Amino acid sequence: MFEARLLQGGLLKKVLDSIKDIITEGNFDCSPNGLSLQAMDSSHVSLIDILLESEGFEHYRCDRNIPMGLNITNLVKMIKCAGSEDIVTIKCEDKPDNVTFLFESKDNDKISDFEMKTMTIDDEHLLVPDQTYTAVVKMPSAEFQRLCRDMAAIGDTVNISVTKEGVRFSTTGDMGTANITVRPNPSGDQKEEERTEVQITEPVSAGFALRYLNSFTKATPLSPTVTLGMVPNLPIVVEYKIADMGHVRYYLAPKIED
Amino acid sequence: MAGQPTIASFFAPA
Repeated sequence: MFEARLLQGGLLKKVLDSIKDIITEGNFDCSPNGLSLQAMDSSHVSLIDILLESEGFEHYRCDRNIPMGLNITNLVKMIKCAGSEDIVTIKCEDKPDNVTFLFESKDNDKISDFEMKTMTIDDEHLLVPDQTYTAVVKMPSAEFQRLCRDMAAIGDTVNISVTKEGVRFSTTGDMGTANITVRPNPSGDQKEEERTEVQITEPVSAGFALRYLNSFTKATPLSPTVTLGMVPNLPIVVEYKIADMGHVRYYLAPKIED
Repeated sequence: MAGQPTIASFFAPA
């Protein structure tokens, strides 16, 4: 059986908010290491990779690997019924037809349980290689969100160029062009999460669909910083770390010049 | 115009 108790139930809402615009269903894989999900958007252009490590839960029991296929839209509806401060317990049997969600209020004066039907999802798992990124940019997640939103007001595709001087985001649309350069600022008085840091072995440049990058920024409430990893001619990774728990990562295929 | 390949054209099936 699988049973996991999460003290910060609000975290689950944030995780679901970060994927609900991209996928409509997904297999949550319960394993002794934690709860994970890998899923592609309907156009198979991007890939979501979530990991919530077992150590991050107050109680975690998983005897064997269990794929828990869930409709994300319905899951969002159920988790919405939890208070943001509620403790959430997720429970299911080894071959589940249903998953139980138990919500306990912080003061233990209200307990609710919801049962949701599982579904069989035949999805293709992809092997994401462990790779060294040619360029890694760490920046405030709110700044990245703002930047993607601003770029999307002008064009559909953003070109991201990373050099040791900084990261240049450029787009072109019917009304004109936009360029935003973010420079590394590791030496100021800023707190660590307010800094922009760039690590590169060589300059990298590629174009990406802003529609997807904008969807990824729905994960902003999960982390004060976001990390972009780029390798020439490979998908970009956009990573939001979840403190003491794991991550939400998005991979997006680059645009290819015809 | 730039084309949009799928993610599976970069990552092999697991």
